[in-house]
Amino acid sequence: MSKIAVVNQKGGVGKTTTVVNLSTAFAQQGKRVLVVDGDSQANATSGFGINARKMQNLYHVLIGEADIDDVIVHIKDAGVDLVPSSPDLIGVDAEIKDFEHWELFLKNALKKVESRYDYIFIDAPPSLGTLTILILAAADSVLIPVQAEYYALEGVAQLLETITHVRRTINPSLNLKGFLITMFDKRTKLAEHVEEEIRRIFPNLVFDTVIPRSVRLAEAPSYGLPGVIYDPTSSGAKAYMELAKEMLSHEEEA
Amino acid sequence: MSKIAVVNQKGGVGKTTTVVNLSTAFAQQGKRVLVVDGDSQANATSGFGINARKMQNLYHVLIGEADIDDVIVHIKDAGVDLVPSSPDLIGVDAEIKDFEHWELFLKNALKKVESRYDYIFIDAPPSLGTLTILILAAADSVLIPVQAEYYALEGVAQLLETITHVRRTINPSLNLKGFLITMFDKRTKLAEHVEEEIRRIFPNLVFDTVIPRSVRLAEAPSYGLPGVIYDPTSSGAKAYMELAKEMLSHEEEA
Ligand SMILES: Nc1ncnc2c1ncn2[C@@H]1O[C@H](COP(=O)(O)OP(=O)(O)OP(=O)(O)O)[C@@H](O)[C@H]1O
Ligand SMILES: Nc1ncnc2c1ncn2[C@@H]1O[C@H](COP(=O)(O)OP(=O)(O)OP(=O)(O)O)[C@@H](O)[C@H]1O
Ligand SMILES: [Mg+2]
Ligand SMILES: [Mg+2]
Repeated sequence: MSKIAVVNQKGGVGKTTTVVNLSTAFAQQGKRVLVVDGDSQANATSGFGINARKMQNLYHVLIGEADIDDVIVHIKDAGVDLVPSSPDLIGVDAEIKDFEHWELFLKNALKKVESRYDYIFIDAPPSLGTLTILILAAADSVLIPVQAEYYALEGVAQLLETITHVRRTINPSLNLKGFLITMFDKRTKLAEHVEEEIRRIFPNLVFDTVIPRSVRLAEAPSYGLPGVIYDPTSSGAKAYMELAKEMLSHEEEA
Repeated sequence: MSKIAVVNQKGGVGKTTTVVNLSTAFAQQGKRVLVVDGDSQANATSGFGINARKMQNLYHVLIGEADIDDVIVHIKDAGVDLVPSSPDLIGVDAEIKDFEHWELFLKNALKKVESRYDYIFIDAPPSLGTLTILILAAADSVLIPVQAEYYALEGVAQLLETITHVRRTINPSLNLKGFLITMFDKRTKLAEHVEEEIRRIFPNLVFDTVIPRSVRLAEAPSYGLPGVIYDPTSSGAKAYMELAKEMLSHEEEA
């Protein structure tokens, strides 16, 4: 059982697109998969075609008003289960910060269901605040999407510091799964430069698979479907399927 | 004197790119301009070629350790002044939340210098937390960049609710400057659909000028220059210059 947090405080780098498509690709490989939407924007929830505004969701689980089993939704097209989110989550900060060990609320909630899954993917918001700390405390490993653009490299040092801090204080088993290069536009020199830079700074920590910029991935959420279901022949969908195979072959080796 | 906050909790929609290029385009039109980098990622700061890690910055102003005059840096290429930021800002939440009227700390700091400027542009982080509240409390108006993509429309209702809340409680004069469509890729139908949708839902609130996807804008920060300086002939740079003219013609009419 492996719990993978997909985190990067830089906005718009493909965290949600990675969670929605990679989790579905793992399910297509026969794995039992749970997705947790840890962002108040609830983009992963709508990326699977769910509107959780009127349903109980992760917010109610974190404040103790609902059991995680009560909120899990099965997504038939993708073959995954989902803990949905909603804008309610914006208020979670104020609700839980005064409790002792609030950082472990998500980890403890997942304990009740994790034995039923092979993989749990957790989508994080674009910040290093309360929700991201809860997510890093609950996960075994972190996958960091990095857009092949200049600003994307800037925040990585800060993110690694936060991961180290969480590992040292609340989650000693947290490790780095790897960096995933996303939205790679082969027409531009900028993308090539950034990829070379990332592979130079973090040798052996960057996945071989690179996700290309592919408009079909951006269109899929408007149909409430992962790209790997909406258009499995697209370059973006194929790349996420490749990534799932690459990650699973690493696991078999380990 | 006009204080414009550039805000959207959706990540990667072009907030920083808009602040860096639009402020410079206003300066090129002869206006006296101050830029405030309100994001702990400090992308606007590095977008102007400044590394503020070892300098005093907005963080020190907000916690009362430095005067805003002491941290302002003049950016010669762009012809603007800058209040830089750094990762220190991540800690501002914990430092100021217990003070009464913490929401007005930025507004009060700007009072000391605003008479020297015609326009102040404030870059916000991808969240609706403390920094964004400080920024909305300090501004007269809000410019909302919206990427021409599906997820970008999802969060707008939440953002408008937050703006209305700030207007009702701490800043009655806050109004909406408009929506700016960014990263428009004319090769895709998705972008056209999203633009039609935004103009349909918010008639008269969307700028005529649309910012196209333009790799020169993404390359510029690696040279520490705004796109309008790095390559003024590029489609992205021209669009920001057009936008400045469009906004200034509105002001003259008003
Ligand atoms: N490989 C890709 N090719 C084309 N578009 C993509 C790709 N990956 C993501 N997108 C689009 O780019 C935008 C940003 O992606 P996404 O929302 O997944 O990023 P994020 O990191 O989750 O953003 P946030 O920081 O707001 O949570 C979305 O509109 C998405 O549809
Ligand atoms: N019109 C454009 N054409 C091409 N690339 C762009 C354009 N606008 C912005 N970019 C690039 O897209 C990425 C996201 O833009 P930017 O960082 O300005 O967004 P942001 O909303 O400030 O992100 P964050 O939510 O992290 O603060 C950056 O790498 C930037 O260089
Ligand atoms: Mg996301
Ligand atoms: Mg930004």
